[in-house]
Amino acid sequence: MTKWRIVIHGGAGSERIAHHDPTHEARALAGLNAALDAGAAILADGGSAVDAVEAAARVLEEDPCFNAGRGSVLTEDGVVELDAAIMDGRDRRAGAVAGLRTTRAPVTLARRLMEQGPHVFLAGVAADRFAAKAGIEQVGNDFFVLPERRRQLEEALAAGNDADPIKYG
Amino acid sequence: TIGAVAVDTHGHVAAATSTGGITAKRWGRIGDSPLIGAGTYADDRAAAVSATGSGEYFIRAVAAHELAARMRLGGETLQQALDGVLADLEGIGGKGGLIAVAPDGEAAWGFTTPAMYRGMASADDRCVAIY
Repeated sequence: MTKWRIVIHGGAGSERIAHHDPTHEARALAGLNAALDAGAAILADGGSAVDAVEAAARVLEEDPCFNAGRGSVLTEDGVVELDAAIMDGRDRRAGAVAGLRTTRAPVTLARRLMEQGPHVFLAGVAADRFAAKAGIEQVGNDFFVLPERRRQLEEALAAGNDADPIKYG
Repeated sequence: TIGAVAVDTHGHVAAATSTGGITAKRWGRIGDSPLIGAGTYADDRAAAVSATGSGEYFIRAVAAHELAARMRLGGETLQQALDGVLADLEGIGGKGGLIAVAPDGEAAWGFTTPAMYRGMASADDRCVAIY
């Protein structure tokens, strides 16, 4: 029997904490711990790696400290567009989605596509429609948008071509 | 960008990555995260990998698959393969981080940016850090 293990990341950036909120670091650490807890509980109980990575990713998508799901950065047009992928090493099945605007759980949609969809990769409004048809929760785009991300967008737009593309990634 | 890689008690690996992209992105830009082989990859013959960073470079390097290929075809260890991919990325101007696990339970990570949020848990070990 293999010793189970899970590793997570919450992004990499050009500054230690590119954030104005002094509580951000503690909240981010709590979010990472919660994601590890979610994945580790599945693995410790003999569950599958694919269940564990989906569970951990869902916790981080819901946590506004990270650039995924709620709390994502904004496009030039001031909306959130979400991308996600999941892959199972047993048989290299995979699911991927891009440009989502209303699907609350992008990684869960990717998982659903991997297991039930006829394709590997869906994009845009049609992917959101696929999610709705599959019974995956839909929300307004405002659900994902935080005031801090609007401030960061304004900062990036003001910086123009000098903006660091991964400062808040 | 967030991501997770895991190996279960049966030695099967999996990877997941999710992102909002980059601030002020235009023209329907898509980065590496949803591209199988670039930002996300899992193969029981080698490793599961999730990436974060300057996506255009990870796409060009086919980073996640490259890590697995270096192990499977090149015989490198998980950490050697991960370090090699990050070095290759730096050579073409890319920065970011990778996390990976192998079917034997080994784990590795690395990053070339000043900061990275990451955490690891196993049956007898746990750490979380913002560097």
